[in-house]
Amino acid sequence: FTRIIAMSNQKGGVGKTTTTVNMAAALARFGARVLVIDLDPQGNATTALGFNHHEQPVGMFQVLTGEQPLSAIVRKSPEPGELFCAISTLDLAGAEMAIATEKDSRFRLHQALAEHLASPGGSYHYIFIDCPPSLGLLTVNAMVAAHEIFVPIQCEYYALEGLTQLRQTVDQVNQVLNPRLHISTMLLTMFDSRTRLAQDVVDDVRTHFPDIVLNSIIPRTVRVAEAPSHLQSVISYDTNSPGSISYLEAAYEFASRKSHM
Amino acid sequence: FTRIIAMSNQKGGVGKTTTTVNMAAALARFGARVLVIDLDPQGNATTALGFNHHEQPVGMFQVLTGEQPLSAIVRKSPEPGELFCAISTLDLAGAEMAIATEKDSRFRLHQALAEHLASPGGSYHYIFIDCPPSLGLLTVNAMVAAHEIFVPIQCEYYALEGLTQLRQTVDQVNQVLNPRLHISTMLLTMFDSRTRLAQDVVDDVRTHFPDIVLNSIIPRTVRVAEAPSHLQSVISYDTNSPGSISYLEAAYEFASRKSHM
Ligand SMILES: Nc1ncnc2c1ncn2[C@@H]1O[C@H](COP(=O)(O)OP(=O)(O)OP(=O)(O)O)[C@@H](O)[C@H]1O
Ligand SMILES: Nc1ncnc2c1ncn2[C@@H]1O[C@H](COP(=O)(O)OP(=O)(O)OP(=O)(O)O)[C@@H](O)[C@H]1O
Ligand SMILES: [Mg+2]
Ligand SMILES: [Mg+2]
Repeated sequence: FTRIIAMSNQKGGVGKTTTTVNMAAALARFGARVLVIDLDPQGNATTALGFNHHEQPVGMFQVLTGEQPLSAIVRKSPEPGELFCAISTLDLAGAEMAIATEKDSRFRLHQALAEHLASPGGSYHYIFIDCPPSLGLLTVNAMVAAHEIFVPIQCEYYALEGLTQLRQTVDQVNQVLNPRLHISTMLLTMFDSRTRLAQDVVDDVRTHFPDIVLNSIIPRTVRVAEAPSHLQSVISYDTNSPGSISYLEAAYEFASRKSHM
Repeated sequence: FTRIIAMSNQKGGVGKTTTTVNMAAALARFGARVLVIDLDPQGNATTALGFNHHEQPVGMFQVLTGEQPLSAIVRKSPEPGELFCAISTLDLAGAEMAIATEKDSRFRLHQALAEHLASPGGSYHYIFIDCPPSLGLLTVNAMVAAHEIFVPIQCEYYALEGLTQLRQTVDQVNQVLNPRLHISTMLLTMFDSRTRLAQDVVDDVRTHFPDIVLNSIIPRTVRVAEAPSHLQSVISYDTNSPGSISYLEAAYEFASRKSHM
């Protein structure tokens, strides 16, 4: 059984890519077979997993327009374990305009993924879809293809502002396009113990979402921020650092909480 | 002469809203008359300037669809000086879909702003447009309405990745829609002296963009992050803190560099 997870939060810079890359790397270390789909035109997940998106001829844009099957753009990551990445190139920024008027524009990823999972070698324990900071057509594609939504929450003031909109969008997609979709997990990240505000956000989220927020909290650390510049996950870059350990704990907790369907 | 400035960077969480609010507050303290237009559906600038966007009946959505003139949604901020805000409400998230098929969809803000500037009381020294983290229709509207683009750059690894895309979009808008548009200013922000990476980004940006990057650098500080939770700019919240002083310096530098037309 494959868990298909959309990593989404329309607030920018809250750790979607960092969480996608490090959860995927941690689960691959535990022996799982993991696919990361980079659906953000910035291509940060592609870069952090060791690929140069300027050098790749094709990527997720060609998959969404139907020119290439997903299998054609899946690459094995240099990270340890069975970790793969469906890479994105800069032209993905034009995907929303390119497919917006197609009848099945919201099902493009769902169809491409179903085809890939039916092909030889297309089997995974976890599939993470890294979303851009918006609730537009790319994110809707991820929500139609996924079974569950994972929401990273930065321990800063604006953190809770956007959750209402996110829940509204999930409800709409659930009712019209994908009845399995639900917010399964929240992870508190960039926790800075120097500020009272961070603890307030933690208390707030734990009060409002007791059943879905993970107990593990990711601290704001220099090593987590530096890892992508070495084209590694923080787990490979500095395994025993607080950032790496907290992602390993979060991945273990996530894996052991079966997502309710 | 009014300077109309789009605060844009499609990378999320780099300090667009924080820079919009604090530059505007600093310039208002210097005696300028300043308007902030909140074009981000998250409404973070509206909140940081002291308004509760859940309680407002109308906002920028109604302006872009043509139901309301801009004058109807401009509010005076509780911040010191002549600082005003064209507020946004959550329904702005639906604006791109609502106007996408209209012939003049990219000129909606430009037209609404021109009308407001011609009306009594519609005169300002600076107009800042806070953009969402994308290069979609809302940001294009800002780029058509503005004369210059101000790009906040976070001192982190992904900082330079997105600048190519941003420049490409600016070039397209400049050639087709708005020949005055240019990137006038860059500001390095969230500088954390604990990490070597931050200094690398500073050196990189100063090498590539020597003429437009401001000398002032905004440090990553707890007071800057806490100010919005008190519904204040950092300048009002803690005037003599390093974050406030660096924004006052950046505003002074920005004001004295006339934007080349
Ligand atoms: N725990 C952490 N400690 C320190 N820095 C972090 C941490 N998590 C993320 N970062 C840094 O914060 C910045 C934002 O993180 P990231 O890019 O993962 O967010 P995002 O939500 O994917 O952004 P976007 O909205 O642009 O897609 C990055 O520079 C990243 O390296
Ligand atoms: N100099 C700073 N020091 C500490 N924290 C900061 C600083 N500047 C911004 N922040 C915090 O970082 C987070 C991101 O900043 P902000 O929301 O302004 O970015 P943005 O680019 O507007 O994000 P989005 O892409 O979602 O619009 C906020 O929680 C903000 O309070
Ligand atoms: Mg990202
Ligand atoms: Mg913002």
